[in-house]
Formats: sequence, C-alpha cells, structure tokens
Amino acid sequence: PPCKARIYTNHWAVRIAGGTEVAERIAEKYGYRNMGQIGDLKDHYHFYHSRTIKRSTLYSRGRHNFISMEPKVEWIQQQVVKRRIKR
Amino acid sequence: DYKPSPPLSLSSSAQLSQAQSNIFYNDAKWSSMWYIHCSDDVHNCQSDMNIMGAWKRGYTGKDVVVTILDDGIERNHPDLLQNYDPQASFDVNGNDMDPMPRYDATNENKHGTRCAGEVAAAANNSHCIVGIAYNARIGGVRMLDGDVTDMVEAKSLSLQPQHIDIYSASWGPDDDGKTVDGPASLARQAFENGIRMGRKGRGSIFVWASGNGGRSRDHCSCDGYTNSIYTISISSTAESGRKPWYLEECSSTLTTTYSSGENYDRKIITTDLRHRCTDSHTGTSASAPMAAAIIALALEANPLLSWRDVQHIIVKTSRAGHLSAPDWKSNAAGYNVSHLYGFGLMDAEAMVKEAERWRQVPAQHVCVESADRQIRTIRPEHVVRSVYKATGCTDNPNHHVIYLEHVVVRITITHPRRGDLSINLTSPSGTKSQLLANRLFDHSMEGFKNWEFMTTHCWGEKAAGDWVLEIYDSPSQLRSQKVPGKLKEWSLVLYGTSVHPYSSLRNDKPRSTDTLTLTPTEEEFTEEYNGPCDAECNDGCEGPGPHHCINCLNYFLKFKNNTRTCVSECPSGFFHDDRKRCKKCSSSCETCIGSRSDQCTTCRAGHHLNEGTHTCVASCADSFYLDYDFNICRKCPENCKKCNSSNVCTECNPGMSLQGNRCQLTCDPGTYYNGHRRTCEHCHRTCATCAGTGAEACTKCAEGYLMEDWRCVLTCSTGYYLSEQTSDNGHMQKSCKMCDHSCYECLGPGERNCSSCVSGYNLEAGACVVSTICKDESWAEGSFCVLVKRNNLCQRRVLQQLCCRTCSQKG
Repeated sequence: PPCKARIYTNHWAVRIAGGTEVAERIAEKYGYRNMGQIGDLKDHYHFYHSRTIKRSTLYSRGRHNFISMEPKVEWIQQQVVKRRIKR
Repeated sequence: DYKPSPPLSLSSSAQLSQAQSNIFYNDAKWSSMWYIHCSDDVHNCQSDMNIMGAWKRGYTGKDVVVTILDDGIERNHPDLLQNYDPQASFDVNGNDMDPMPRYDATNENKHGTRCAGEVAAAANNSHCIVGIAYNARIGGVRMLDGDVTDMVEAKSLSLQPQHIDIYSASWGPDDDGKTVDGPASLARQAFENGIRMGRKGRGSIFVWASGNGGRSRDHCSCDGYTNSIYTISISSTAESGRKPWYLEECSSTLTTTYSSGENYDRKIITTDLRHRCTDSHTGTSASAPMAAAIIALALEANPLLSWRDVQHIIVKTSRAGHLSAPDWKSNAAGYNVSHLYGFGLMDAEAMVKEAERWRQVPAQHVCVESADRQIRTIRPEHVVRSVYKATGCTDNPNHHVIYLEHVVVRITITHPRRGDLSINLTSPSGTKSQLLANRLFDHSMEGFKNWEFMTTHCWGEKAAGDWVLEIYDSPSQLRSQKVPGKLKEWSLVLYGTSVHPYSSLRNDKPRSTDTLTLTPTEEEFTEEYNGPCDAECNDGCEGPGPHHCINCLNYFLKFKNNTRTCVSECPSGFFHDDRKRCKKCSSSCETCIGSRSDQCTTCRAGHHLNEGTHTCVASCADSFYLDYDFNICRKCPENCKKCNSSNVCTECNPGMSLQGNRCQLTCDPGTYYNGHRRTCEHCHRTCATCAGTGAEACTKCAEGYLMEDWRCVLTCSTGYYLSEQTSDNGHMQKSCKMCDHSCYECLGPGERNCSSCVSGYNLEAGACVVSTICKDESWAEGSFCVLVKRNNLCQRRVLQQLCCRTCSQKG
C-alpha cells in the first residue's frame, strides 16, 4: 500500500518581495539554490537545498530554517510529495 | 517501412478544403476512428460529436495552442512533429526545456504522447490518426515522471499563460475511493492567475479528466481538481452510450466525450511511444484531450471567448443523445443534466456555430452567503436537513447573483467513518445535486474540513431562495464506532451574473464572420477603447462615459435618437420596468410604478395623491380630506360628505344627521337607529321616543304612560308618587318619583308625606315612627343611640331593639 505519511522533499516554494536579486541573495545566505520563478506566479521562487534530505517523513530542520525570519520572506513552504495517478 | 509524405503546408489550404469536403484522409487508422465516423451507418455509435461538421466549417484548431500536462511528449513522433510547439512545452521533472519522456522497458511514460495525438496528430500524412484539432499547436509538460509537489503542479499550470490557450490534464489524486485531495495553495493560485490573466485576460482553459475510480466506488467530488470551477471536468461514455466501468459520477462534471468501455467496446486510437500507433487508449484520460481539441476548434471560431464563455457554450450545446443514465433530469433553466455525463456529449459543430456568433457573458459575480454554524448531530441511519434562505447578495450590486453558473458548498463535518456519508443539495428551483455518495472503502475518521463541493446542475437557475442541504449517514457493517458525526458548518458560494447571460440588452455588435472565405484575425475583434469605464457599466465599454457602456449595472435611459445611457437610479418622473429601462411617468406624477395616470406613488408640487385611485389631483374631492403629513387625499368616514380628518365629520350625506362627530341615519319618532344592523328599529311600546331597544331605553313615554326611572309605566309603582311639573313649553308633565326612604308608600316628597309604613313602624302625622315597646334600658343608650337616630338607622331591627327608648322618641 502507498505510504500514508507525508514525504517532505528538499525543495521549497518561497514568496519574496523585491525581485530576483533579493531572492538570489536570500537563497545564497541560507545555502539554497534559487531555481527561478515558479511558472508565472509573481514573486514566487523555487528554492532547492542540496544539503538536506531529499525525501523524508519529517520536515527539514536546520540553520536553513532561519530563512523564514528574513523580513523579505513573506511565505515559505517545504514541498511535500503528492500521490498523483494517470487516468 | 514507414514512408512519411510531405506534410501539408499552410499554403495548401485549398487542397485541404477539397479534402474536407470529401472527408477522407490517408492516415493509417483513419477509418478506424469510430468516434469521428459516428454518423456512418456502419458503426454502432448513435450520437455524433460532429467533429467533421466543425471541420467542414473550416475549423481545425489553427493558431490555437494546447499543452498536455503529463509524463512528457514524444515531440519527434511522426504524427506530432509537424504541430509540435516548443514554447508550449517544458520538463518540470528535469528542469529543462525538453519534454521528451523517459524511456524504459515498460514504456511507462506513454501517457502524454497518447493524449497529445488525440488533440493534434497531423492529417493526411499516412501515419496513425488525425487529431481532432489537427492544425492546432501541441506541446507537452513532463511533470508526472518524478515527485509531484504543489510547486510542480503550479509550474505546469502556469507555463506560458499568454501563449498557451488550453491545458489538458488526465491525472489527479488517487482514485482508490478513500482519498480526499485537491490543489494546494500554489496550484490554486496558478488556477486563479490563469483564469484572470491568461490568454491576454480572457482566461486560460483548464480541461480535466474526471476520476477513473468507478470500480473502487470513488466519487469525483473528492477530487479538488475536477471539483474546481476553473476546470472543465470531462466524463466518458462508451461507444454504446453505456456507462464505462471506470466512470465516477458527481455533480461537478460538465460534459462528456467518447472513450473506451467494456472489453468488447472499441477503444481510442492514438499516437504511442516509440513512434507507434495504438488502439488501446482508455479511460477518462482519453476523453479530456478530445474535449480540449473540440474547445480548440471553438477558440479558432472565436479567439475572444473567455474561460466562462467556453463553459457556457459547452452547457448550451452538449446533448444527452443516447447516453444511458438513470438520473437524467431537466433543471429549471431547461438544461438536461446527469451526474454521470454532466450536460451530455460534446458537439463540436454546434460549439463552433455558437462560438461564431457568441456575445461575451456578463462579468462573473461571486456571492458568499453567510455560514450556518449551528452544530447538528448526524445520527446513524438518519438525515440531517438544513435549509438556508439565500438572497444572492442583493444588497451588494458588485456581488449580486441572479443567474447561476457554478454553486459551491463549503462543509465541515466530523464523522467516525467518512465513507458512510452522502450529501445532497437542492436548489430553490428543486434541482437536486448529489454532492457526495457513499464510498465503501473510505474508512477515514478525518471527516471534511471546509471541503468545497461543487455542482454545475443549477446552471442558469435563479440563485435566491431556499437551499436545502441533506446529509445521510448510512452506517456500513465495517463501522466499529457508533459515535455520531456532526455537521459543524456549511456555507454557499454562488457564482453567476446579475444580468441574464444571453440578454439582448448587451452589445448588439455582430461578431460572426464568413468563415469559409475569411479567417478572422485578432484585429477584427480587438476593442478600440482600453481606458476606464464609467461606474455604471457592467461589462466593458467603448468609451469613458455612461453612454459608452456595453451593459448597464443598474438602469438605463433610452433617447429618441436610439442612444442609451446607464444610470444608478431612474430620475424623478421615471420608473423602471422589468428590463431595467427607465420610462416616463404620467405628467402629474413625481414617482410612479407605471406610465398610466393611475399608477402614481407621489405627485408633483401642487398636486395630491388620491388614496384610492392613485391619481394625482389638484384638490381633494368630496368625501375626501387632505392628509397634510403625507400629501394624500384620504377617504372621509362613512356617510360623511365633508370631514376634517379620519374621525371628524363636518357635513353628512342626505338622509344622515351629524351626531357628535359622526354621521348617522335619522330615524322617525318611535324608532331608534340600530348601529349594528344599520337600520331604524321600533322602540318599546311604552316609549314615544327611545335611545335603544327595551323598556329601559325610553327617552319619552307614550301617551298614557308615566316616566319612572327610564321606564314608562301606567301607574306609579310602590315606593313612588305621582309628580306633576310644568315644562318650559307650558305643558304639564307627569312622572313617578321615588318616595322618601322612611315611607313604604307616599303621596309626595319628604318624610311627612308617607301614606303607609313598613312593619314595625306606625304612621303618625304623615311620618313613619318606630312602634316597638321598649324593655329595660339597654347599655347602648346614650350618645351611640343618638347617632343611630340621627343617621336614620332606627329602622334596622337590631339597632331598634338596642336603642329602643331613643328611637321611640319623636324627632
């Protein structure tokens, strides 16, 4: 049976005001890599952290979590794997 | 041994036209495409999606861009290469621009390529099939071949929204019959951004395959993607019109296309991985791309269709046909709808015809009704019914909903076994939508936390009125806990318009073009004015003023030169009719409800409103008085000819007499006016005149009778004496008057005119004195007995005995 527990990835969605440069600076400060804007969603960025667990049933904890305390970071969400099936 | 023939170029449209008129293509599987050749006698399907009809009208999806969100697209497939659009493609899983699928031994990633072929496989290239929109541009997003997260979905759904017209998705949460899941915050935001800003503000079109969990007794209302108002949820029917085994039913399904059915039913033929062709494409996965392609044909016919226009056209043109369902019903707007198939089978030709002449629907209004937070216990094997009287937000013009589109119900329920619940919603017009059916395998204890159920079944109905929510608890044998559930909260969100979506009030500018000779270009449909509109405009404008509105928010005035202007309220001297047009009142009215002179509600200066006739008069007529506070002529009381107010008559009608402030009928002598019967009736026979019925109501006695205390008697009664008095007019008036209290009978007034006494008293010189012989002097003799005698109490036997001596004394 499929795993019912939440599976956290090492990807984050972040909303940062101020543009790409600000996002880039904040990503670098906390060890993330800015993968770019999420589709067409303005001010939303895809952050990837290579030094966190790729798949975990626990949300990631570490120094990189302090990113949420940055004033420019309006919202942050660690990405969870969703079970999706082709029909 | 595949030999590709040169693809048709755009300049060979003449060849194409000829090909269309004959409708024969050399693609290998062309004749096996049963869902396109439905009208032929050879095949079994009875209802046609009329795809060839749309082609014959010249619509093949040209300049429309469709992308398949799936596991990739084989962009170099011979049947897809011609129409492949790299700008409509991306690899989210690999984070690069190339959406080529990952190949493995099982060909696991064939899904996207199969879906893509249905949409835009090239025509007449000898290979495989012909896509329904064979001139559309097709792209693919590789996003299912890896960890699918909220961000992955959002990236896919918001890819190039100004370039991509239609996103087709044939995936979703698990169809195991026990999952409740939907888009998370980023994906939801992508939907909302897409419909608001995609396609240059007309809104991206999201097409979604309905759930495939029929065998698991799943219900597609537990899928937040198909449940969304922003997606067009597509169902499937087999060639026979019967329900496929995999099909789920729910109220959010909008329409249906053909797909596979039982093992003996034919499946969908399409492009397959490794440059192949397959005839085994199945499920609702095959239906969504078909629907996307048909929508592409409609968008070619009218590129300015908004995301809501597309849904309206689908509702209008889909048909029940031979689709078999036990619950087909006609809603109050006249649309046939069922939970299996939505509004029925798509009709491509009807859609393009409708699109050609389509007028954009008015702006969407969203009415969020108040939540019902009364907690109700859901007892096993019982129903909880809750009624909510919706107003449609009449108090807020920007949110007012009269004509419905989607209806969403947000529900929070706690329950020990979610699968035992079923939920129905009945609209004010009586249309019942099954928001949730029992799910045998759903044993979750999580209930529903503000879950949004959606129904399309009330499309076109009126929003205001009583909405009834019913929740049934049918405990399964697998349920261990008998703890009852609770309905914690529910609320309605009504989507729709305040103006009829197909009203003739809207802009009459024709949009149809001769599609056989002229391909419409975007310039022909571009609005000339892009600036702000007047506040009274409801749906766009052609200039800044209220007379430039395409549609009015409130009312409009029409002038003799056939122009019109929008107003917030009709001016003084005008009223508004059912169609919100301001029309003139009668000349004397200031306000009115109609144009006749008897339809005034207030009057111009110098005129008064007549209460009964609702006309405006210069002065109040006879039998009316002027109520100065309200400037109304009100009717005088009954029988008044003139009056000052509602209870003061000043002059009576003939035959009436003024008695006090009232007019009453004048009666002959010997009769009196009976107010109840409103007639004159005879007095008692002893009365000459009277004030009412009976012998005690005489005011004057008849001849030979004497007045005795409001009665008329022939002779004076005992205790009364005959009195004669001369009246003012000199006549002798006889009457009976009461004797002095000391006398039993008398001849005149006073205590010395007694003619007989009561027992115990002796008549002495005309006075009645006590006749008792006193015995021994009593203890009370003295001042007490003096008081007794002084107060004429000696007549009382007890006091007479007590004060015998004193009472016996004269004086």
